[in-house]
This record gives sequence, C-alpha cells and structure tokens, in this order.
Amino acid sequence: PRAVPQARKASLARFLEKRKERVSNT
Amino acid sequence: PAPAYFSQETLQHRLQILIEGAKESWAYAIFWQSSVDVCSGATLLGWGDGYYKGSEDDKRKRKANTAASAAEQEHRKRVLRELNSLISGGAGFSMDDAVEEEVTDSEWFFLVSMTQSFLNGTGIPGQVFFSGAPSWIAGGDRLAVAHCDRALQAQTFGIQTMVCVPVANGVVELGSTDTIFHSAEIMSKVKVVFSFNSFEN
Repeated sequence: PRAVPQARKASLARFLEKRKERVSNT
Repeated sequence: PAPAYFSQETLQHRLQILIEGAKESWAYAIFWQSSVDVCSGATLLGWGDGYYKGSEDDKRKRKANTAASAAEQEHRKRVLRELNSLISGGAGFSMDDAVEEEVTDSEWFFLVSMTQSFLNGTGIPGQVFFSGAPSWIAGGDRLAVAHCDRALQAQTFGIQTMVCVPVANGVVELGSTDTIFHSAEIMSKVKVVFSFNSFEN
C-alpha cells in the first residue's frame, strides 16, 4: 500500500470511508 | 462511437451493482484495466477500480479479534493510518476509531491488490484477458494449486472463491470468503454491467 499511486487515491478514499461505516455497524 | 475506456464514475457504480445485487455473498469486486506501453508494446493489467463490500467472516473475526497476529495487526493499522494521511493530505478526515479496529485478512488482501499488476498475460487476470476465457476457482485448496501468486495470496488471506471475467479493456474479478460454485447468472451480469452502452450515457 505504500506504493499506491495518485490514480488509486479515489479508490482508497472510498474504501476507508466505507470501512468507517462497516466498523460502526459491527 | 463506443468510448475507449469506462469512466471512473461509472466503474464504481458498475462494481457496486454487481455484488450488492447478487444472490451470492461476494466480498469484493475489482476491475483490472488494460493498457499498452507504447515503447515496448507490453500489455499491462493494472488497478482500474474496486468495490469492497466485506463479509460475515470479517464481522466474526473482528468480534473475536482473530484477524491476524498482534504484530501483523499493528503493521496493518500503521499502514492504514499512513494511507489515511496520504489521501487526506495529513490533515482533516478523521478516521475516528475505525483505524483501531482489526484489519481483516480480506480487507488487507483488497488493499494490497491496489499495488498489483499483471504483465503480458501473467497471473489469472492476465491469462483471462489474453485468452478471453473466464476463470472460476472455488475452494481454498484449488486456489492454492492454481499456479498463480495472486490466487495463492487470496487463499492465504481467507478468500475461498475467485472469479475472473474478461470484459472490454480489462478483467472483472470477484472474490468471496465463501465457497461459491459456478453461477451463469453472475457471469452474465458481469457481461451486461460491463458493456459500454450501460451507464456511460
């Protein structure tokens, strides 16, 4: 993940946001 | 005329539709996008976009704190903090308590996938793109002997089913922590959802 280039940032941001939702619903 | 590539906005929508509406329990969907190096002529399949839904297995492991060893968990959480800092520019976008929660194996596998690529038909995604024939591998034991680093890694991280389907300009990969046997319905859905005339207009 350290090497995630700029183009993947949108995917990463979405993943982290969704993860917050999943964790709070657990 | 058909556009050369799916737009980023529709990619996320397509991936989400695929697995949120499926009968089976898919943990993630990834679109591997093809590109050609104009100098060498090499074909590369790289990260296009991905949608992570998660699984019941995630919830069980989080509750039981059994997602990975303590040291591995610390490593994953540290990477997650760094990634969060990277996308937020080091300020704002609080992770709240989410970063302190167990990073499950399948979440980690999805994250690591963002750094992967397949050159000139290597790996199962690459083979599927070159051959035009889909691949459906059900069962961790079968993933382990698929002669593909990605399949082996998937099995190591608890994925039980990996499906790759060739589409325009790339490959759609679905993964599940359940063992799911072949479904003509989901294969057909991938083809429909990943046709150019869906959503682009």
